[in-house]
Amino acid sequence: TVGAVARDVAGHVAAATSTGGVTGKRWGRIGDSPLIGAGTYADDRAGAVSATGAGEFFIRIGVAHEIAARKRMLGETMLGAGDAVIAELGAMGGSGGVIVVDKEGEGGWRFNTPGMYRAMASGGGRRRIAIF
Amino acid sequence: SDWTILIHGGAGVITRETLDPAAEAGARAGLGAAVDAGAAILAAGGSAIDAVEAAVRLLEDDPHFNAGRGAALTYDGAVELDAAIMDGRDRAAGAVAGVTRTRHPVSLARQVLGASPHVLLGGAGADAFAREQGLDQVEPEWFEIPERRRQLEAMRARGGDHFDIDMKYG
Repeated sequence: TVGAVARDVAGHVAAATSTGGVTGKRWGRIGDSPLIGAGTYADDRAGAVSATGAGEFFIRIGVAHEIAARKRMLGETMLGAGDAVIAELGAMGGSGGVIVVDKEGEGGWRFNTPGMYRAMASGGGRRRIAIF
Repeated sequence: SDWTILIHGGAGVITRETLDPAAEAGARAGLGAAVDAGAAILAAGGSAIDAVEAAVRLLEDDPHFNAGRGAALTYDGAVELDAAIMDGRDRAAGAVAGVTRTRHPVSLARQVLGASPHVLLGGAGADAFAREQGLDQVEPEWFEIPERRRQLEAMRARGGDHFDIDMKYG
């Protein structure tokens, strides 16, 4: 699953996610990626999230919306909320990760797997590509 | 900073032992190209939603990642692609599920957002909407790469189902 989140110079955020699902899927199985709030979410009041991982768990938790809601209503940082939600995901037996950016432009990732293909760049000159 | 972009290309059992150097180099190059494409839009004052669509389109074309070309195959050996996009300005959203012919599913999701009153379209109807909207259509073979066929055949030979290998091949 691939995805992107961004915050532009006007302070607006957006998220996008795209996937082939899992090898050998049957019966029209759909994961979290196209379900708004599960694998993809963007709200200028909080930030944007895109997820990758075991979709059924992301759907049950509503991971992307949950992270944004914790920022908006509890005042947590997006990364702090990401920590909490990925911990909950793991406790349920799920695995995967998220990329997040908040309305102020602070971004990062959280995952509970050995690796996640990921990259970031910012207007401040930061550019990073990582896998493990 | 005044703009920020992050991308992902999947997560799972990715270790230095399971990822060969050529695949790692290819994945890193693909990630770099995608994040740079989005960054260029943002640096020029473009919108976040244009940036995320541009970045994901490149990842969909890159066979190193499980989306678009290089997508995982279904049990029957087909491709069924899903995508979503959301704009934080007004929480406008578009998504598609189980589409089979659109080269860039994220752009189809963007059309659902901008050219329909709906949020999520699925299956044959979503394919028809893509044609109606004039989005780039390809034969299903365009999405398939040999490695994905090998992974599917290995799974079927074991008599497994997709959850046996969820995070390895998904």
